Amino acid sequence: MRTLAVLNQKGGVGKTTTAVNIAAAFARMKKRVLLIDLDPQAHATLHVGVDPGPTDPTVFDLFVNRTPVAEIARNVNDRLSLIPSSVDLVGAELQIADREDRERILSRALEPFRDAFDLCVLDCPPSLGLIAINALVLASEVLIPLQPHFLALQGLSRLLETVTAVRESLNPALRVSGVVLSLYERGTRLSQEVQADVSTFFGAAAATDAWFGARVFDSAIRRNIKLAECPSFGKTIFDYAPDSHGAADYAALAKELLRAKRPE
Amino acid sequence: MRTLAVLNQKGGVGKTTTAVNIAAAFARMKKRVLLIDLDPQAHATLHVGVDPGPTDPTVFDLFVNRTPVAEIARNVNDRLSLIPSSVDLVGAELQIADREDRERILSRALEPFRDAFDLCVLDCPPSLGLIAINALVLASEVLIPLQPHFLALQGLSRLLETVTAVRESLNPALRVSGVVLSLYERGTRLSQEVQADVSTFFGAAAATDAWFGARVFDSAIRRNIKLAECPSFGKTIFDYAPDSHGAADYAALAKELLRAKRPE
Ligand SMILES: Nc1ncnc2c1ncn2[C@@H]1O[C@H](COP(=O)(O)OP(=O)(O)OP(=O)(O)O)[C@@H](O)[C@H]1O
Ligand SMILES: Nc1ncnc2c1ncn2[C@@H]1O[C@H](COP(=O)(O)OP(=O)(O)OP(=O)(O)O)[C@@H](O)[C@H]1O
Ligand SMILES: [Mg+2]
Ligand SMILES: [Mg+2]
Repeated sequence: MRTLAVLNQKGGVGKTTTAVNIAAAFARMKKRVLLIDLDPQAHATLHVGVDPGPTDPTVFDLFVNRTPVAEIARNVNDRLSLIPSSVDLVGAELQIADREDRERILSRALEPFRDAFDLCVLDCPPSLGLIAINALVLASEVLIPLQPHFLALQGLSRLLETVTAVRESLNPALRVSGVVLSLYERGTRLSQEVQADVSTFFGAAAATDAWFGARVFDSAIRRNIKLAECPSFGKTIFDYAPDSHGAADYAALAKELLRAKRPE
Repeated sequence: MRTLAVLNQKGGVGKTTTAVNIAAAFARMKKRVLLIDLDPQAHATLHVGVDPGPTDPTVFDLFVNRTPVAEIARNVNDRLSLIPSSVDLVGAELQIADREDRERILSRALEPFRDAFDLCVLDCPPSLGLIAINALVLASEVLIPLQPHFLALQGLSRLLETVTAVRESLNPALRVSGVVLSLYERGTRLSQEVQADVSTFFGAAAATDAWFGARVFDSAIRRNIKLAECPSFGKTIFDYAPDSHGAADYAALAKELLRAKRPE
C-alpha cells in the first residue's frame, strides 16, 4: 500500500484540498484508495460529505481506544474509503504521550489493511506533533503542498528535518516525493522565486538525503474559487465542477504521482 | 493593557499578517505596543526582521524556564516591542502539561508589564491547545481573522466554544471583539455568503454570550501580493509598501479597533 502523507506545518496551503482531490482522482483511475483524516478540524471528512454521529468511532478512537480500523473506516464511493476525524482528536496527543508505542499507533493499526488498498492518502494537521509523526511512520512518502509565498517557504527546512529524524529512527523507507505548488498564480515574482529556490534545493540533494530525487511537480494547482466552494457541498472537485481548472490540475497531479512511482 | 489574541485554529487565514500589521499600525498611532509570537513557526518574529540567536531566550523560555519577560522582550522600533518565538516552542505544550498553573503561565509572566504598554497583540498558532489557552487567559479580547471560505467558516463554532470555556473557568473578562475578513475578494458569492452568515450569527447573540456585541469589522483586508512579499524583507506593510491597499486596509482596521474599545 503506497502511502502519501500530505504534510506542511504551515497553515492554509492546500493540504486538505490536495489530499481529498488526489484521493478522488486515484479512485477515478480505478485504484482502491483509503483517505485518513488526521486533523481535529476534520475538514477532509467534511469535504467528502461524511458527518460522523456523536457515537460513531473516528480516528480519535484508533489512537486513544485502539478501536480496529474495520470499525472506523467507511466507504465514500465504490473505490474510496475514509477514516474520519473529529474535534476530539485535539486531546489525543496528550493522551498518547506516555505510551511506549506512541509513534507507531497508526502504522500498527493499518497493518491488517496493507493489501486491502492500492493507495493511502493522509491529510495532516498544520503542526509537527505526535499525530504528524504517526503519519510519517506509516507513510512511504511525503507530498508537500506549498503556497508560493515567503512565509510558506520558511518552514520547509524544519519539515525536512522532521522527515529526516523519522526516517533515521522509525521508518527507513520514508522519502520526500516532492512539492506541489498550490494556490498558484502564474507569473507573480514570488511564485517564480519560490519555485526556483525549491528546485535548486532539491537538485543539490545528496543520495542520503530524504529528499534525494524529490522535485517540484510539473502540475501546479492554480487558484480557482471552485476548489474553495466544493467542500460546502460535501463533494470533491470532480463531482462539483468536473470541467474546471481545479479538476484538470488535480487529475494531472494524480497522473504525475502515479508515473513518479518508485520501487517500494 | 488592552490585549488582543489574534486566533483562528484554521491555518493560513492571515493571523500573522494581521497581528504584525495591526501592531505596527497601533505603534504608528503613538501607542506603546507589545507583540507576542506564540507560534513555533516564529513567523511574526521573522516578519518584523528579528532573528534570535541560538542562545537568545524566546517565548519558549517564558513557558518552560520561567525566564522573566524583561530578559526576552526586544524593541523593534521606538514604540513596538516583541517577545520572539522559536521552533522549540513545538515541545512546550507537553512540557507544561502537568504544571498546576499551566493555563496561566503567560498571564502571570506579563503581570509586571500591565502598565508598560497600551496594547498587546498575540499571534497564535493554528490550533486550540495549551499555548492558545494561555493566550485566551491573558487576553481581554479575541480578534478572529477569517478567510471568506467555507472551510474557514467551519471552525468558528469550535473556536467560540473554546473562548466560552476559558471565559467561564479562567478569564471572566474575555470577549470576542469581532471577525476581520482577510484575503478578501470583493464580489465572490462565497465572500457574501460568509459575511452574511457571520453577521447574522453575531446579531443573534444573547447578552451572556462571549461574542455579544461582536461584529464583522467594516475594514476587510483585500488580497494584495505586497502583504505576502513584505515578510521576506523583515518589514511590516507600512515600511515596505506604505501606499498599497494592504497598508490602507490595516491602518483602517487599527483605527476601527481603537474606536471599538469597550470599558475594560
Ligand atoms: N487552488 C485553490 N484555489 C482556491 N482556493 C483554494 C485552493 N486550494 C485550497 N483552497 C482554499 O484555501 C483554503 C485553504 O486550503 P486548505 O484548507 O485545503 O489548506 P490546509 O493546508 O489543509 O489548511 P489547514 O492548515 O487549516 O489544515 C480553503 O478554504 C480551501 O478551500
Ligand atoms: N491580504 C493578503 N493578501 C495576500 N496575501 C496575504 C494576505 N494576508 C496574508 N497573506 C499571505 O497568505 C499566507 C497566509 O497568511 P498568514 O501566514 O498570515 O496566515 P496565518 O493564519 O498566520 O497562518 P498559520 O495558520 O500558518 O499561522 C502568507 O503567505 C501571507 O503572506
Ligand atoms: Mg487542512
Ligand atoms: Mg501565522
